[in-house]
Amino acid sequence: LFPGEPKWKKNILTYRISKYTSSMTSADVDKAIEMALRAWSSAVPLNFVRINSGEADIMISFETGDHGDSYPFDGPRGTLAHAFAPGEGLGGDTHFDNAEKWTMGKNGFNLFTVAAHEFGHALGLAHSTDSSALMYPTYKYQNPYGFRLPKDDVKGIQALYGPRKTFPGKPTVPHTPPHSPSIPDLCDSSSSFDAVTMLGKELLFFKDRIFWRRQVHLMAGIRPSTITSSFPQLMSNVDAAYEVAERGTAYFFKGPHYWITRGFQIQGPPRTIYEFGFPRYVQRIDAAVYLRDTQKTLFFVGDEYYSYDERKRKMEKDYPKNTEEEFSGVNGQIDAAVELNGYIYFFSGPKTYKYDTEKEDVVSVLKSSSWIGC
Amino acid sequence: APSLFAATPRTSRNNYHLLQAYLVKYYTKKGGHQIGEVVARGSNSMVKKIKELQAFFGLRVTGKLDQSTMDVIKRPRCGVPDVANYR
Repeated sequence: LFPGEPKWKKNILTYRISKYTSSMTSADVDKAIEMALRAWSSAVPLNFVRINSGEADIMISFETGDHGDSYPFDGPRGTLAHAFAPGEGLGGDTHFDNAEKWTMGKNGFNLFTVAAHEFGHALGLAHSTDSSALMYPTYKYQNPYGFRLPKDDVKGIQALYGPRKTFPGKPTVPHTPPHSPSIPDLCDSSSSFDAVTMLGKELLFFKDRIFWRRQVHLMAGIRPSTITSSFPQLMSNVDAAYEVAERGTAYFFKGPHYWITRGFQIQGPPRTIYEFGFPRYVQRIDAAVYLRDTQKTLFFVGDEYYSYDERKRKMEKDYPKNTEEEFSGVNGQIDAAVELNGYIYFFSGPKTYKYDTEKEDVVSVLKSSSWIGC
Repeated sequence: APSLFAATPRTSRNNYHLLQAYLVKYYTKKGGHQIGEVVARGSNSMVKKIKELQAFFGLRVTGKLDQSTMDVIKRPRCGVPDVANYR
């Protein structure tokens, strides 16, 4: 939320598109704006009414360079748009940089995506540090069709306006999406998994709000499910995970916190990763893998890794070390890692490196998505 | 402050100017004397702002202008500052 938590005091808000862009038809602009507003009104008891003349609560325009509000636009790329927090006059107004190429699709900047983000500001939300949130400040395409507000945004907007009632007269219920979260299309994606771990006899693959379970040697029956359905505390975007099978314990990392589980049962509240001995500048773990032979867990952070002695429960000296220097043939940042049949599988973007710890070299490279049957 | 830069001198200068503009735009409260403060090359204030930026984006907090920080700076984004009292 913004400092002082500004919000609208009424629940019917007017909006007006006062200047259009030449890069899209007016009809498409109208549609993108309407859909972006609906993304918010489906979560909170706010209603948006369009007007075509006079002063609306939310004045929407495409502007170029200096446009009189002390926040000049900077031409193509850079700043795409901005919006003002709720209030009189300029409050709620939303400006898009007319120098951008605006589109309804992916070829250029998707207007729905940017407008939905800006309307979050116009309703009282500041930027989020959660990279899966709509209110994260950098551009990431969102499909307008079937779009649902991420959890962090729902939490933020409902903190200001409360949840939307389903029907007049019925009890107030929290906003729940009508369908399960969209499943990331890993078969047609250059992205990798967020985290991979063994859990008992299964391999778990995490991506955004979804995870896949598969038997190690079986490709059949791999089905996605929501993280919240099995690990409600984790909600989404697991950074790293590993299991110490001898203890029957698994560890799930998210930002500076981690959770311990026995099977799918979370044990106790989250703890901080600094208990492992990480320096304070480490704020999240990219990947973790437990090596059964040495009983050590490797934690990957950026282009470096740490080694944690599970027997002594202590971080080893002389770390971090450079990952590419120590693991010959493994290139790029490690997204996830898991040990299987004596090999370490490093997931980096669309590639998985199969690393032989005895040969100390990569012995093959697989497509990351092949793990879930693509 | 040579430790701020790891690239070639020309790229470093360009990156520096980009960083300067970015920090002024998104990591400085408008209308104060802090704009002058933040642009002082190599000053603690600039390092502090870089650290703020890195912490906000979940990067490794070094206070140095490394590649991942430059990547974030070059990414298209919303014009609302991450830290300022934007009203």
